[in-house]
Amino acid sequence: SSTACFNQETLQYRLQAVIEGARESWTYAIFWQSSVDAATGASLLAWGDGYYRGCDDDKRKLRGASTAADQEHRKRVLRELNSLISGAPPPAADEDAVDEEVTDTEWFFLVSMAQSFVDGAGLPGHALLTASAAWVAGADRLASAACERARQAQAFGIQTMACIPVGGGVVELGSTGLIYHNAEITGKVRALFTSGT
Amino acid sequence: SRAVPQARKASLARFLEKRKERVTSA
Repeated sequence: SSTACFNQETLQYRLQAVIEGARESWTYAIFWQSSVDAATGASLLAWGDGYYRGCDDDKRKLRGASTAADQEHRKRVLRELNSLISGAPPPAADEDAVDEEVTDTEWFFLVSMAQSFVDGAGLPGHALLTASAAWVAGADRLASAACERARQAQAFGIQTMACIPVGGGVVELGSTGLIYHNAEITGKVRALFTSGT
Repeated sequence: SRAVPQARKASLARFLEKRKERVTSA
């Protein structure tokens, strides 16, 4: 519907405004939309929208965790997704003009679209449940977090993850850099996502 | 493709389009 499209568009602008207007270098922003499962009554956070900025040293980080087999798999999935969106049959591997390697952070952002959090699970769920921001800075802290998503983020090169509860869901910010908690960005996110504009 | 929820599909389309732009301008 046009309403859904309008909301989707404003979400994108807000996420972009958070990332591009921040003093720090954030790699991505995701809005996890809150809802209640009609069948079970469970609280659910699922993908609402995301903005991927990337990181300046994408190329350098590229070979961090991914093997040749990983890259083959990622490229194949991307070709299939491109085909799903465009409606055209997927090109053969050697016919694809755009066949750049898929970075770890791109891949993490992409797989995030399929994730969801039930009843306060994960860092986004915890932020929603406690109505307070969850901020994890440092690869070692992410790696040892009691949250599968945080550990996965670290494995894909993310060093900082912040989850900020807002009206209707949670805004998650991720960065390949080390960013310590600051009230400026949490305040900005809250302002952007509660203004209703 | 009907199984792909609309929000994810819109985000995915945007991500792929921007990625194509990034790659071709690099």
